[in-house]
Amino acid sequence: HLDFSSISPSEFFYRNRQMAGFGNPAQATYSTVRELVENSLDSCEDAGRAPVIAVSLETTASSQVVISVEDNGLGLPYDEVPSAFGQVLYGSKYGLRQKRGTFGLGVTMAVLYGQITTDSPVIIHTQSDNRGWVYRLYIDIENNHPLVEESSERIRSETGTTVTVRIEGDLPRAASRIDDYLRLTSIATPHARLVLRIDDETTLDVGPWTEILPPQPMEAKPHPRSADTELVRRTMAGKQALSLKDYLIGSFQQVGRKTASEFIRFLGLDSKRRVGDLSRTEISRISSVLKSYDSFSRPDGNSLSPIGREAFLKGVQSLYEPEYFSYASRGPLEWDGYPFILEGVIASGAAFPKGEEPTLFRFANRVPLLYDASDDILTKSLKRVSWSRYGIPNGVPWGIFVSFCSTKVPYQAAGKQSIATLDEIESAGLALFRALGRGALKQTKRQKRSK
Amino acid sequence: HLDFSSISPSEFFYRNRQMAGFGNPAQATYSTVRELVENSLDSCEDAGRAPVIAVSLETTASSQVVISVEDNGLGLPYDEVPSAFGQVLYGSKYGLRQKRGTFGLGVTMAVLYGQITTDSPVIIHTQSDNRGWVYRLYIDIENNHPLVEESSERIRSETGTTVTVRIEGDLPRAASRIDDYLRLTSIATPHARLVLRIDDETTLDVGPWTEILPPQPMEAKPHPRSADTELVRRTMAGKQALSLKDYLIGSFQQVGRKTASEFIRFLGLDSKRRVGDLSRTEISRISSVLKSYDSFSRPDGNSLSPIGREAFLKGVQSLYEPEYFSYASRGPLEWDGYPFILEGVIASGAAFPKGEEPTLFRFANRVPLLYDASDDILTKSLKRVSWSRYGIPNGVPWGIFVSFCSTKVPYQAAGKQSIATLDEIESAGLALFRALGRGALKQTKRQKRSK
Ligand SMILES: Nc1ncnc2c1ncn2[C@@H]1O[C@H](COP(=O)(O)OP(=O)(O)OP(=O)(O)O)[C@@H](O)[C@H]1O
Ligand SMILES: Nc1ncnc2c1ncn2[C@@H]1O[C@H](COP(=O)(O)OP(=O)(O)OP(=O)(O)O)[C@@H](O)[C@H]1O
Ligand SMILES: [Mg+2]
Ligand SMILES: [Mg+2]
Repeated sequence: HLDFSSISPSEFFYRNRQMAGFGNPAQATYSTVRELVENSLDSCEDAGRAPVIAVSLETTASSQVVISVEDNGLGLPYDEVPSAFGQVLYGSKYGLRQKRGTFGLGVTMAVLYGQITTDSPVIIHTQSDNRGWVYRLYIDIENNHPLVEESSERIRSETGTTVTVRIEGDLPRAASRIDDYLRLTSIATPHARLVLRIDDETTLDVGPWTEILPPQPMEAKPHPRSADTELVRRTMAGKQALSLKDYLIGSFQQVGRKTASEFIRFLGLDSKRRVGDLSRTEISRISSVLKSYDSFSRPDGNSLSPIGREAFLKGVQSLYEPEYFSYASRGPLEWDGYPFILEGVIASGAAFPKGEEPTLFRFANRVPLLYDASDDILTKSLKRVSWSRYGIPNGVPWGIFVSFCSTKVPYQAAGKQSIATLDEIESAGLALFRALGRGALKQTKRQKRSK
Repeated sequence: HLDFSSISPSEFFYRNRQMAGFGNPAQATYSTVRELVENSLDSCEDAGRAPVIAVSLETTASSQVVISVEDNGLGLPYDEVPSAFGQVLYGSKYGLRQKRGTFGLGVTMAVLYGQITTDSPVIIHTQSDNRGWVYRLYIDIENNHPLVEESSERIRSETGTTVTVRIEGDLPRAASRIDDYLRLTSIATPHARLVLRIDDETTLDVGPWTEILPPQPMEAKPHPRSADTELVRRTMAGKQALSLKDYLIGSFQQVGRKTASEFIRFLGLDSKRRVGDLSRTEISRISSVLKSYDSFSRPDGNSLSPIGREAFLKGVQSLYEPEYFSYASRGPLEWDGYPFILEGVIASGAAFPKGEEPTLFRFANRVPLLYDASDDILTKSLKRVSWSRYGIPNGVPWGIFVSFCSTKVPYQAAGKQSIATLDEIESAGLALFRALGRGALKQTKRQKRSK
């Protein structure tokens, strides 16, 4: 008869590692660098420090690649290292504020891939207080927990982390993408210095372009429009004695005393009802009306960290030296109750490939997205714009850099390369691209008049 | 300080449900139908029975949709229902043979989505032996286990299963896609009858086109070229006393006594060495050489179930009435040691949209893929062909139906809509499309001569 069983999350991602960007050696080489650099940048920003990140790639005999990423971030506490690196769905980024990481999966995928292709443990050298530690560890894939081969004390020059993995890779095919990735990362994080060494030769050393550190995004309460029955159930847990009014004000952002009273009146309920006395039907109704009630103000933008006009333009100028460039932004807006901002820079110059429409460079939460462009909603929005209406192309190659930032990025897959189709993001994309187009058209007309 | 924690796999897919195709109400409506129909078809084929599957969609007040799918499959055992429907990463399809399902996730996503948007339990009426059961259940999302609201005995007309969920949906937007999905499913499963009822009106009743049931795919041993250190470690577990030679012959397909001896000699090892006495370095080397050693025969095709020339052509003819049509296939081939077959039908006629290249209809393991076309490796292969060389277009619209089947489909995301980039699949796609193009060119020339 049929054999029913369950698998662990690490087993799931071992079997389906192409979903996380580890389906072939070239992409695995890229994804390993990306996952490690993302973590380093998140940590430096948590530390409130200007990031200095060194990526080292070393080819060995056969097609193995040793990838090492060093940062000056917060480091990790000694007792958190095994789970952070050797367990899938374990991390520190499950809250509601803008971060690059989101799943608690990324670095463990690199560890897993290195282990299954080269039988090598990951090596972590980290310092978060006044003691440094080196770990060599593996992951028990069937059971989703770490296997520590060794851990010992070792001094490190400052707090921060160095992660080293050995994988079956394809450096010739991945090298130029990794270079692009770091250059584009430099545009999105102008306050960072990024160094790339390949076989002991420094091939890239970019940034910082600015001394100014972006303000840290604040942890936010959920917005009413992100509500579903599960969120309402969880936010009600442990608040059985509260009044419905106090529950709403305490659990959601953009809900003050006046708004809460109006909302409760709209529902036809008594604001003094205790949460614990509400029926299942009433709770279900509260959840669906929270989602659709349109008198709540838009979610706060202070859990976001946009690149900003000045920094974005400076980065594009420094790396692409365009003849023309302009910036536009949309937001804070929201998708499903999560705040987002969309920023864009349109630029023309010889550095861009020729094409019927501008070449699109995408960013999500300050991370360049280099794969899976065609199904990204921003790419689809770009293709819907009638670029000829804005005089594009006009004999000059154009590029558009678009940066999406949100407390939650709706990625299409666990490899975090492409944004899913959501109406609010699609219309914001269209609006932004048209604004950038109008700016370009003005410039083209101005140039013609001056000739 | 930072707060480290873990999340369950159901929590992961709750937070990231767009990755599984449940990111917006229209796609969730489609995905719910797809996940349920896939399960029904898998079960009917396990039963060795011609599938009869009835899909019923009912709009209710507000935008809720009640989706019910009924089949004549194997049913589920009483004690397996809660975990199968109320736990993520639990199922019966983790083996190595061609099936539609693969993750143990799909139906639980529909349950989860229905629960969070409408607070409704899933209703399952199933019979696998001589007793029928009805369950109403929810999923505990934080802890990934089922919550059975009620289960009771209820007679069912025959073995099989009926699953009913109520979701926040968008039937107007999803209806035509669901219709396309069922028609295309009928092409891929010509031995099935598929019925669609929307608000009590039968809008589709297709198939069967043939009485012949496809042979059931056989469970296969892994092929050596699918080896990695994890697979070798697991297949060695419990075989410590075996000789290396007997271990290889017993654990992998395409390894007989002669091949095993040659392989061991190639490694420079003694074939009588006990598995338990091998060093870690030796095991790691065995794993990497298993992958690269090219003298193992190709994997068996008997774990596959291709549509077949006659059935595929018949389905396309019945539904599209083309003026010209021809079939080609490639394989059994392999990707990463997993066997696959690629079949295609090229057809021309008024039923197809006009375009610079043929319109592509994709199938994976007999399931139509209607979303995420642009990043699919088969779509990318199609675009690389110089269709003008084959006289396409020539004033006539063309369509290509391409069916990929394998013991493992490398999906790009958990929504199973798009195939990842793997070199062997890309080249097989190119070869297949060119073969179809040559067939079309021949036909076009023949037609011109006859005029
Ligand atoms: N270089 C680093 N410095 C400090 N902490 C780190 C570093 N790398 C990883 N971590 C910690 O390990 C955790 C797990 O990392 P991992 O990349 O697996 O998940 P994540 O970054 O939270 O999410 P994602 O899967 O989206 O990358 C992180 O949440 C972070 O707390
Ligand atoms: N209609 C059905 N008839 C018989 N068994 C079913 C049916 N629906 C679900 N099942 C059982 O429940 C299990 C879980 O279903 P689920 O769709 O979650 O996973 P899956 O089909 O194994 O994989 P996938 O996530 O790729 O769909 C299946 O493996 C199957 O054993
Ligand atoms: Mg990470
Ligand atoms: Mg399924």
